[in-house]
Amino acid sequence: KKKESKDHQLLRYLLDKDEK
Amino acid sequence: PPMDINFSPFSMLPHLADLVSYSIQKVIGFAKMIPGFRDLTAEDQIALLKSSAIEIIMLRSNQSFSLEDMAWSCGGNEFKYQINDVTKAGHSLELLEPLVKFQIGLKKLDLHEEEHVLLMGICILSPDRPGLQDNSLVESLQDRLSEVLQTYILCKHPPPGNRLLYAKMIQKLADLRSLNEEHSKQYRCLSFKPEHSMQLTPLVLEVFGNEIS
Repeated sequence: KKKESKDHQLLRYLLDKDEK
Repeated sequence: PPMDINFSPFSMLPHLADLVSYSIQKVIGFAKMIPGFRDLTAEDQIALLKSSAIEIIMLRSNQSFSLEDMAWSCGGNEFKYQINDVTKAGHSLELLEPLVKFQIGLKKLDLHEEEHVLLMGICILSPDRPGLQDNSLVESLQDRLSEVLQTYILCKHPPPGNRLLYAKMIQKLADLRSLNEEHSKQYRCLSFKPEHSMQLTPLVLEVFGNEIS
């Protein structure tokens, strides 16, 4: 849980992708 | 793949994991277009995506589901997936039977594309998902979409198809919750074994959880 909630690197990347 | 792989009980797992991984990217792209979604904190966006991803995948797969052969077609009619194929990815009938029943029921509602898209938005913006911080902001965004959907049905969906349509659509969201629960149960079982979790993609592991780490 601790590791999971801190990371989510791919999700963060995909959310920020294509944003201006 | 070598012949014997096709006979393993998990022969479809890498392929289905790829499909689901691709679908998760589509779900993220869709969520980003929902008005207000990007204004939520990153943590809340992640919480919503993690909890709704499988439901949205089940919802959007209805577009490729056919009542004639009870199968999902993928990239044209020559590639079809039936229950049997999904069992070869480690899922049991306890998930797949209600899933097909759900697909049939949803298909029979004969939704307009606008209604289908709004239903997906309402599903993503559910204020009762675990780990959410700002439930009331999510609720207000969801309320807005619900109002748009009800107005759309009233103005654009002719009878008899519009009869109790909104209520029937909301019932589908309840069905998705129990499908989600069963999927989580089966996924946990599956991902608990390293020989299976190693066949999943990093994105699938991140969204559905990695029991090993």
